[in-house]
Amino acid sequence: FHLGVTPSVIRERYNLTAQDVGSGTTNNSQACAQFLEQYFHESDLAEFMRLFGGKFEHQASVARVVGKQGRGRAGIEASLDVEYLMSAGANISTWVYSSPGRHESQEPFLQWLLVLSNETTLPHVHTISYGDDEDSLSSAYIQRVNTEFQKAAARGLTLLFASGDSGAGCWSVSGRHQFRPSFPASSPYVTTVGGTSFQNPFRVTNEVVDYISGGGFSNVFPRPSYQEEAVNKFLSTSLQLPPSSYFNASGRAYPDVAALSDGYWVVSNGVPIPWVSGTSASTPVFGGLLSLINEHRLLSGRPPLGFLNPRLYQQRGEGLFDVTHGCHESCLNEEVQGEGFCSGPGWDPVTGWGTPNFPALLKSLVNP
Amino acid sequence: SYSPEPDQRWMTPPGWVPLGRAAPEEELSLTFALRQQNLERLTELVQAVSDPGSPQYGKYLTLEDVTELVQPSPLTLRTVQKWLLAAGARHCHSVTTQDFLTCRLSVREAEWLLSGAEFHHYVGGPAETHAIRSARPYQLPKALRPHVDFVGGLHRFPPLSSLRQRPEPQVAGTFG
Repeated sequence: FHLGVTPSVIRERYNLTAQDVGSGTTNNSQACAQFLEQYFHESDLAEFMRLFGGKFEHQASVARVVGKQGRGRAGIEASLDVEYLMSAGANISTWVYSSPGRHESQEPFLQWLLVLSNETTLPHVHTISYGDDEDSLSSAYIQRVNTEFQKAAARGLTLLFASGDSGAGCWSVSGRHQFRPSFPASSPYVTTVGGTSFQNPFRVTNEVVDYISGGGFSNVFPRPSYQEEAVNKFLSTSLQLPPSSYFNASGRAYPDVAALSDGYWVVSNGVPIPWVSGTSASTPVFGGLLSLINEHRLLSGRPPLGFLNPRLYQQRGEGLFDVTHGCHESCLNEEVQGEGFCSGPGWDPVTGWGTPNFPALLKSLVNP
Repeated sequence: SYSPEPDQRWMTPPGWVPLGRAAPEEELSLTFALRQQNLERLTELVQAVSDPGSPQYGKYLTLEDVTELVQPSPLTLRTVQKWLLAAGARHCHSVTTQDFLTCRLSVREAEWLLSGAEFHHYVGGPAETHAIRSARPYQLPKALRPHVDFVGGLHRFPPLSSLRQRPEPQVAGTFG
């Protein structure tokens, strides 16, 4: 019985033991980035770990804050990112990137990309809560940002983006409703994280779709070869496909994976806050578990995971709990009645391959 | 001249309120994305280091390797720097890969450099975030088409929070 998601609930659901923490002896590191001009307070992290971190070894302060911090009020998103990245990827050196204090004429997300192009040494895993409607961005911008993700992938960085909190999205194109894909979630060079809920919100049970979980098909990027088989299988077997006019079936499909995104406890400005939800919660959780896998890889002399998708799809979701119940939201009209895509066996555009079963995921990703 | 981003939304997004014109001598910080080189080769390398079946798997590049591969051509660097200096841009700084240039310009200089642009102040979201953005699309001299991908700081607004604090889930019946 529990009253909302805490680190203990996460570690129980994803089969983490008290030993599944960083060793503190490697150059392993992770980072979270959010662009809401929110401040992050170390005191909140310390309080969070005092309340919820008693059962596993952890660090109670971040290794580096990139971006000016001030004395303003902490933001829930900034607090959530750090607290769950450092409790899933426990005892691993963590950087926080936030952008308060930027010049008013600067674009926060673009400034973060410049940091990636300027720092020789960067954390291996980055979890980023940022997304815009694909249709609101120029193709020049989208293509160039996609190249920046390739630069990061070539350097072995793992970039995890939240899939978004509007389900399949919805907009009207020349009078007809269509689903509305999100970028950078739709980039073929990042790993996108969707969201789930417990089937029974007060127990650690199996997971079902969180109706807000972003997902769908890009209108800009064609489907990458690594997901051809998985997506074609979904399109040919799903019993609840929306009308084909709502989405671009040949586009890059996302998300790739998922984790719990509903009902989190967060400490912000010294106050424990319940029922916080969004894929910006599931993303640091999944990122923290990948950092633990990197820890094992580094300890055995292997390189970090890097850009995960080709391997993830080759292994067909090995090591992940498949989520097969539930659909996410979309257009509220007669035709689809608010329902976007629905999850199903194997990969689907709501929860990807599913949520992490840590011991099995570790086994499938630690070698080679 | 030409528009590098003809399909970029430039209307004010929901949640943001215009506060009026920026003064001509106010200072802006704009980011110029310079055209890179060898992008096909970069894509090949990403496949090679990310595919477990590849002999290159896990043999990642360093930042220096990436720089050597994608940095803009000397012609691009020279052309863009001359253009910016002529407009009065100052405090320009680049990144290791040299494919981004961030400069300080006054509103007046920026509106001269980026024809069509018109800078306004905006405020948005619960945190009352401030931004200066252009309420009109911009154009660049045609000679820059081979050298500049886009200019950052004109149209894309900072994100507003997406997190929700949902009401406690109501589960009928089965639990006390």
